[in-house]
This record gives sequence, structure tokens and C-alpha cells, in this order.
Amino acid sequence: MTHVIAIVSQKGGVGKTTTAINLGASLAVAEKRTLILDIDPQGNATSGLGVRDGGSRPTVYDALIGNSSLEEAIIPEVHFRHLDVVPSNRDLVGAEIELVSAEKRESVLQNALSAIQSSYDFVLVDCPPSLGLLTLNTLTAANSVLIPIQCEFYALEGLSQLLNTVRLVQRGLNPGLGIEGVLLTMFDRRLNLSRQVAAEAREYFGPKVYSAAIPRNVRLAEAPSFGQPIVLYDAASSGAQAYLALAQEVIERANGI
Amino acid sequence: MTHVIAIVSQKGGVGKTTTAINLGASLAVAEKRTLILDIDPQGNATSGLGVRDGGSRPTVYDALIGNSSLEEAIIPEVHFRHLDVVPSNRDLVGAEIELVSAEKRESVLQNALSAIQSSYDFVLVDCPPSLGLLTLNTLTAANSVLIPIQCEFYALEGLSQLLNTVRLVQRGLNPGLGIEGVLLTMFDRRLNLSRQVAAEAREYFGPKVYSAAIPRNVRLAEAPSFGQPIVLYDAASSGAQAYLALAQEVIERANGI
Ligand SMILES: Nc1ncnc2c1ncn2[C@@H]1O[C@H](COP(=O)(O)OP(=O)(O)OP(=O)(O)O)[C@@H](O)[C@H]1O
Ligand SMILES: Nc1ncnc2c1ncn2[C@@H]1O[C@H](COP(=O)(O)OP(=O)(O)OP(=O)(O)O)[C@@H](O)[C@H]1O
Ligand SMILES: [Mg+2]
Ligand SMILES: [Mg+2]
Repeated sequence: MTHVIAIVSQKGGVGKTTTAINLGASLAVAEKRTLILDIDPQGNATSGLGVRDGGSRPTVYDALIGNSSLEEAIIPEVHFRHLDVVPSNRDLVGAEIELVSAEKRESVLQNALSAIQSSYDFVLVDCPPSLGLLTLNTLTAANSVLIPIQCEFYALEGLSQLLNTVRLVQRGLNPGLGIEGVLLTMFDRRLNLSRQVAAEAREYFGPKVYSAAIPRNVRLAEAPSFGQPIVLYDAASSGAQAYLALAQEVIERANGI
Repeated sequence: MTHVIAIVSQKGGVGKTTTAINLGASLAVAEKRTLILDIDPQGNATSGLGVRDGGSRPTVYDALIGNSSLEEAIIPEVHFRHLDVVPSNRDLVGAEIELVSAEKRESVLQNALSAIQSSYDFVLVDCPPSLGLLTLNTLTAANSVLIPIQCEFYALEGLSQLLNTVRLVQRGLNPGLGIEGVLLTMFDRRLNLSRQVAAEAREYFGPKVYSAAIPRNVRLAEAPSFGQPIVLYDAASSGAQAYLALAQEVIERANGI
């Protein structure tokens, strides 16, 4: 069974892209067939993986608008044999307004993905920092959500809005949508604020919180400027170790389902 | 003359809200009549200033949809005599889709603001991390933009998309829109990455970059959980000092115009 995981938070800068890239790469290292789909108009997962804007090749925008299939947009074997990528590009900026008048506007991605998802063990979708139509499409297409929580005040505060949206989608468009897990990011155990937010998240979400917490590690912020996932850029770093441990937990949870 | 400044970046987590709150508070401390308008559905500037969701009081959403005027949504004297706030709330989440079919959908905020802006020296608008209709409305209503740049790879990469959008608005909806300034945020002089990004930003933007760079300072991340601007929470902190210096620069530039 293919696990389609939406990496979602309307709070900006919490580590959605960093998680999509590095969890994706770590799953590929563990020989899981993995697809990273970048549905954020910023295209950070695309550039962070070193994928240049493809010129004439179709992107996720073309698949959403119906100009091409998702299959045609896939770039195979990016850094690893088991890692494929569907890149984003700036055309997506206009997609939300264009999709508003489309028929079944929330299910466009679900339909596009259904044709290709069975060739993967995991599909990770990197969402933009909003609860607009691109994120709604992803929540409709996914089996579960992975919620990164930066260990700071605003990230915790935004959770109720996000959970409301997830519940709305569960009640209507996608009753099978579950919470895959909650990931603590940029955790700095020297800071009170970090420890407090982590404690609150564990109290609220219990076992849904992964035991792997991602530490604040500058190597994670350096890696995208080289177009590499952390496991290639600096495999010994605390960031790489944390994402490899996370991948193991994600695989264990997938096997346990 | 009133300076309406849009604090904009589609990159998430770069310090838009932290700048709106703390530049706003620092301008009020300098006896400038200041309004902070929160047009982000997340409502972080609202909660970071300690403003509770007002129940029956109108918000910026009601003013955009036409149910009330902005004047009715103003909360006067928040922490300081010269600081007023127009709060956001979760209704804004649906505003972008609702505005799509409105007449002159990009100028709704401009019309609403024109009725009240003359009572202020500075109006700071905190935008969501996107280039959708709420941000377009702000760019149309503003005289200038303040662009926070987090000293990391993705924040620099996103600039060309943002500048494209600013240019589009300058050519059409708001020919008078200028760039107020570029603010380096979360700057850590111990990190190569930070110094490299700062150098690139200064090369690209020259004198537009404020000499005040905001250092990474955990006190800035702690203050919102107490609902206080940094100048009240910890006036001696490096974060407070940097925002007070920034306010001086903003005032000097305003006088020089
Ligand atoms: N654990 C970490 N330690 C240090 N830096 C990190 C870590 N995780 C992410 N970063 C850096 O923090 C910034 C924000 O992370 P990222 O861009 O992944 O967040 P995001 O949620 O995808 O942002 P957006 O909301 O804009 O999509 C980036 O510059 C990234 O390199
Ligand atoms: N100079 C700084 N030093 C340390 N922490 C900071 C600094 N500036 C902001 N922060 C913290 O970093 C996080 C992101 O900042 P903030 O929320 O202001 O960014 P934003 O651009 O408004 O995010 P969004 O895109 O979600 O609106 C917050 O938790 C904030 O408290
Ligand atoms: Mg991202
Ligand atoms: Mg903000």
C-alpha cells in the first residue's frame, strides 16, 4: 500500500521543506521507493534538491491544470535510485486563483496522483504555508498528515486552525485522512522555550509525536545551498542522524498499520 | 504624510510578524502615531501583542467584506498611547476565496484604509506568507514595502518572485509603491551562512538594506508568549536594541523623503 503523506503547516518556516527533502532522502536510503512532490509555488523542495527549473518539462502546475499527466512531470532518481521528484515552478503562484472555478477543485491532485502512486512506497507532498486550495488538494489526496512543529510559541498556537481544517477534510472530502505524526523541529534543549513547547506538544498529541526530534543544526540550513539532502551533505551531523531515525519510525508505523 | 508600509515575504518564518510588532512598538515609543494592521489569517501579530480574540468586535475581515469600517475594528492604545491595532481572526482564512469574485478585488483594503490612515504617522501591515489576494491588497494600499530577509538560503532565493510581484503592482494597481527597505533578520555573525547571505543582500540591494540587522535572540521568540513587544519584555536585550535602532532609521528615511 502506498503511503501518501501531506507535510502541512500554515505557520511559515517550521521545517516543512527540510522534512520533505530529508525524510524523503532517508526513506530512499532505506530502499523505500519514494516520491517527493513539491506543491509550494516557492519551489524550495525543488531547488533544495538541486533540481533546476526544467524549461520545457511539465511540472506539477501542468498536471493540476490538466495540460499534462503527473507521470510526465516526474524526474527519476534524484541523488538516489529510489528517489523521484515532481518539481514545482512559479506558474503555481496563479494556480490557486485558477483552481477556484474548476470542477471538483479540491480533488484535482487526488485524481492526478491516483495514476502514479502505486509505484511508490511513500509519496511526500511539501505544502506551502497556507490553508488554501493547494493544501486542501493535498489533504484530499493524502492518507495521512505529518505536522512539523517548530519549538516556538506561534507554531503551537497555529495548531488549532490546522486541526480544524484536517477535521473538515475528514468529514467531507477525505474521510480516510489520519494523522501520521507530529514532528518537533529546531529543538534546542538548552532553551526553556524549546523544552516548554515540546512538553506541551507531547501532552497534547501523546504517542503521535515521533520520539525523533529534529535538533536545530546549521548543517540543515547549509545543505540546500548545495542542492543536497543532509545525508549526502553531512551524514555525521545531528540533523542527518535525526532524519535517519525519523525515517525508521515512519517505516515502523507504516508496517504497523 | 502617512507612511503605509507593507511587511511582506512569501517565504515563511522570516520575521514579518516579529518586525511588525517590534518596529510598531518602537515607533510608538518614539511618539510616532502608529497602527499595526494584521491581515494574516494566522493572527500572530494580534496574539503576539496580547490582544484576545474580540468576540463581537469587528476585525479586518469584516472591513474587507464590507460588514463594517476599519475604524470600528481599531483597538486603541495597546501597551502604548501611540499604538493602535486592527486585529485579525480566523474568518480571514476564507477571505481570499471570497474576495476572488469581488469587484476591484485588489483595492478593497486601499479603500478601507483611506478613511483612517491620516490619523497616523505610520501604518504597518503584517502579511501572510503568500502572494495571494490579501498580500496583493496590501501592496495596492501601501506606499512602500519592508522586506525581511532571514539570513538563510531559501529566503534569498524567494526574492525574485517577490520583486516580480512588487513590479507588477507598480505597473498596474499602485504606481507609487516603493521599497522602504530590506531588513536582515535572525542574523548570527558566528555562522558562515548568515554572513554570506547578508553580504549577498547588501550587494543586491545596496543602501536599501538597513544598517540595523536583527540578531538571532531567543528573547524575541519568548516575548509573544507573554503578549508583549520586546521593548517591554526585555528592553536591554540585543533584539530590543536592534528594533529601537531600526525605528530610528525608518523615521530618518521618512523625514528624508
Ligand atoms: N532543524 C533545523 N535546524 C536549523 N535550521 C533549520 C532546521 N530546519 C529547517 N531549517 C532552516 O530553517 C528555515 C525554514 O525551514 P523550511 O524552509 O524547511 O521551513 P518551511 O516550513 O518549509 O517554510 P515555508 O513555510 O516557507 O514553506 C530554512 O532556512 C531551513 O534551512
Ligand atoms: N531575530 C530573531 N531571533 C530569534 N527568533 C526570532 C527572531 N525573529 C523571529 N523569531 C522567531 O522565529 C519565528 C518566526 O518569526 P515570525 O513568526 O515573526 O516570522 P513570520 O515571517 O511572521 O512567519 P509567517 O511566515 O508564519 O508569518 C517565531 O517563532 C519568532 O518568535
Ligand atoms: Mg517550505
Ligand atoms: Mg507572521
